[in-house]
Amino acid sequence: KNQILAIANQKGGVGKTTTAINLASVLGLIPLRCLVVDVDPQGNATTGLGHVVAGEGGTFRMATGIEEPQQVITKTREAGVDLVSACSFLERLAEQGEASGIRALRSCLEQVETYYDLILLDCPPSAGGLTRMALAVADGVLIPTQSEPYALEGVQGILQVISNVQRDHKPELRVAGTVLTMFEPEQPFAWEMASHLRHRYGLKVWDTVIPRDSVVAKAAALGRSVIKTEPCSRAALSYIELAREILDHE
Amino acid sequence: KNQILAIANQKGGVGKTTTAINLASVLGLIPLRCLVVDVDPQGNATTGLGHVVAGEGGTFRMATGIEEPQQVITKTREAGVDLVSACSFLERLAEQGEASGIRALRSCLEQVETYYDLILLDCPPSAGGLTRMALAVADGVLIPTQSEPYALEGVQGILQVISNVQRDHKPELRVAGTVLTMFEPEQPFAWEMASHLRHRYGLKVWDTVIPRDSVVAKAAALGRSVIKTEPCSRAALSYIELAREILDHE
Ligand SMILES: Nc1ncnc2c1ncn2[C@@H]1O[C@H](COP(=O)(O)OP(=O)(O)OP(=O)(O)O)[C@@H](O)[C@H]1O
Ligand SMILES: Nc1ncnc2c1ncn2[C@@H]1O[C@H](COP(=O)(O)OP(=O)(O)OP(=O)(O)O)[C@@H](O)[C@H]1O
Ligand SMILES: [Mg+2]
Ligand SMILES: [Mg+2]
Repeated sequence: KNQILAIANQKGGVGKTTTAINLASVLGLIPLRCLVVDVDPQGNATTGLGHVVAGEGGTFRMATGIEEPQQVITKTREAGVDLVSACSFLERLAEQGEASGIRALRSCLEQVETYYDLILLDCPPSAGGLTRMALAVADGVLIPTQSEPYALEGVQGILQVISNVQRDHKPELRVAGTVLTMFEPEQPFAWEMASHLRHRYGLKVWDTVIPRDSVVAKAAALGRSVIKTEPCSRAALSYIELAREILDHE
Repeated sequence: KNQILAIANQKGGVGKTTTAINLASVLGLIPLRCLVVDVDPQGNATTGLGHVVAGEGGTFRMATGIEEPQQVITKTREAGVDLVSACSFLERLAEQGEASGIRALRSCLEQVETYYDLILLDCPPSAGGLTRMALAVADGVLIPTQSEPYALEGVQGILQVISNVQRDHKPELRVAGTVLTMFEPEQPFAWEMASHLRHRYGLKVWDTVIPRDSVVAKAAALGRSVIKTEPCSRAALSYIELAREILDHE
């Protein structure tokens, strides 16, 4: 309960936003009370949940104290899922200095933490300030990754960022494992990836893999989760399974 | 001749590195003399061309004057393609201040420009300093993109970055169009994407699309181009076609 989970990987396009939205929407159906905080200036979690990235969106206004957290949190069409949207000012948050950004983000989340069972932080594809800030306020970090050589190379990078944040800000930050996304069993590298992650990096790899499924793009275009778009699709069923596996384990 | 082309898009995982490596390797066979400069700290262009991302790699040492450009340029296994590798210090280049980073990068590239017909700059998935620096020294920018809703949203972002760089540093920076990567004709969004890019943003979209092809990951794992890995694969043939289309046009 009252957990803050960062979804991070500086490798681009590995399914961070897709996992944040769809994990939250499955958990919201249980029902658990979920909050998705879009920490990526691109704002894909914001549009993926049916909202618009405004010039002065939620995360910045909240973290800089312009508005109370309760004022910037919006409902989404997904039952049990609220959103703090991204905005173009997010970079400024990181520019004000990491320590002050972390303090600001932490104090906001503390104000709303009791209303939510899980807060998900969707991170940008970068090892820079915004990702470090999100990791510094999180209890755990889930690392989505594709089964591709460049994505494997990127794992060392995100583990380095995590250990720097554990050293500088949050020693108790836990790695909540990796999840294989856009998985295609006939791809040459697919099966090697899990064993590389387990043996080379000692990482937990969730048994549930998320298959490549065209419903994901369809859902993103509609600003909805895959569960709401096509509940019996392979992607929807795998996010349901992933949620169950994570809940059983934690 | 003597063109500097940035490959940029702050949306992650859209095929920037794959396009930089494979376009260079096709052009190298003509033969044109190509140099790939890895401006992404992840170093995928470096490993994708068979080299290792060292702690003190090429781009930083070159740009900060520690080494002459000629000393940091390495040959690759691809005929006609040389490389300046990435390194973990790249972020430091951006931290020294944009203007000084641009001056440093520009003066290095000017020293080697005459030896190459084309210099390709592989950018990170970010709208920040390193991407702006690369754009500020480039003559043109090619924008790889997937035919997916989040990637379409990202186009506005990269066009904004480009117009900021045109305002602040290089008014004559040209947009050399967009190329559709990982194209799957049966995907719902595939055909809409090109018309959105053309009509909503007035962008040139190269007729050649790069299909999704598992040989790309196989080649990346080997540190080679797709042309060298499987010259008759769909991906290899499409990069050959793209190179011909761009050469005919420019
Ligand atoms: N299981 C899946 N099946 C098919 N396509 C998928 C799947 N998961 C994600 N995608 C697609 O892959 C692309 C990348 O996914 P997404 O944007 O969620 O990754 P990301 O890691 O958040 O990217 P970024 O690094 O830019 O933040 C998107 O276009 C998305 O639609
Ligand atoms: N035509 C293709 N067919 C199949 N897979 C592809 C294709 N092009 C790229 N890929 C795969 O998609 C992933 C993303 O490609 P790539 O790393 O080149 O994108 P990028 O934009 O450089 O990513 P980043 O934003 O992290 O720098 C890689 O794992 C690559 O192997
Ligand atoms: Mg994302
Ligand atoms: Mg890349």
